[in-house]
Amino acid sequence: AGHIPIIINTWAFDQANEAGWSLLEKNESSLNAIVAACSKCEYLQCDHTVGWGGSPDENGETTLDAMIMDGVTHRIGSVAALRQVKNGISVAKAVMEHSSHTMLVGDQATDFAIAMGFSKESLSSDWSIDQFEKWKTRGCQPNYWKNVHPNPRNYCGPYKPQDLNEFHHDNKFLYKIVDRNNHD
Amino acid sequence: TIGAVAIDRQGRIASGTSTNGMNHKIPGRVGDSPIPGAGSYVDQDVGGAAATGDGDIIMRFLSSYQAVENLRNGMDPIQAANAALGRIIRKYPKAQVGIVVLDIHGNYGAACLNIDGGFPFIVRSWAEQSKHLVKCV
Repeated sequence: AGHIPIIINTWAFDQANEAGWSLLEKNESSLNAIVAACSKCEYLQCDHTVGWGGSPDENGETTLDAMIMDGVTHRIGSVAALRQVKNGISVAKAVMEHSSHTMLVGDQATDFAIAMGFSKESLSSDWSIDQFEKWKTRGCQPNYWKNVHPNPRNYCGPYKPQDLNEFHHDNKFLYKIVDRNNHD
Repeated sequence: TIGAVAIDRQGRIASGTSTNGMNHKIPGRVGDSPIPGAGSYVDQDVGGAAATGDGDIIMRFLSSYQAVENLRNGMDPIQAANAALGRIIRKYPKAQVGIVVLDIHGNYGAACLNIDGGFPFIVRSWAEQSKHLVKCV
């Protein structure tokens, strides 16, 4: 049955849900509730899939993606590959509130965040550094390369493009990488 | 990733996502979470949705937008969620994706593809917080 106010979120992140609900209960806006829920997960590093200190890339760096959308006005703020700023959803809200753009990315998103008063700091954690080191010792497995040489199923990079007519890597392995501890 | 959709006491709907992406991704790679219509989408007229899982696949189908359009076309949230993922399964039958859908009246539903053990999601309204687990296609 339908009930309002209400908040629903993906995965079993109950503390994030509660953070959002606590604002809805106080008659605050759904936008603020979304920021509270996502910020809570960023703080808690939910399953290492949200916030700083998780999901290192091939260079060992953690970057953040976040978006907020207002259903009434269709305003959106989004950041992608945000570097060295911990507050992904809050920076996304700042994009929505302090620019007429929709999405900022990478170092330029970082510059925007700093201009809006956010702090620049490392997003690495002991956990992410450990994940990165273990990944290297496993021969950089798994990874997301295909049709390159050396064979990405057996070797680390750097890689160069492989002639597609010469050899075509099966990418079905990619589906096995995603699970409840590794997802977008 | 967390994806969330909320409706406040004034009936205003909003959504959001936050993630650090995939482990060991190629530097510069971005998933579905920051892309409107992919990671989440809301429309005050009908409702909203948030997707999670393999962002490289989700962004090719704009699954959240599709789910909201399904609501607009008269589906209930569960039907809308399943139909949105149906677009994916025809092209990528092994993709791992979950989606939650909330209509503007506060009715909700979810669906998933290939997530071991099912797809959990959390709901809170005036009643106590409830944890749900949907079985995947």
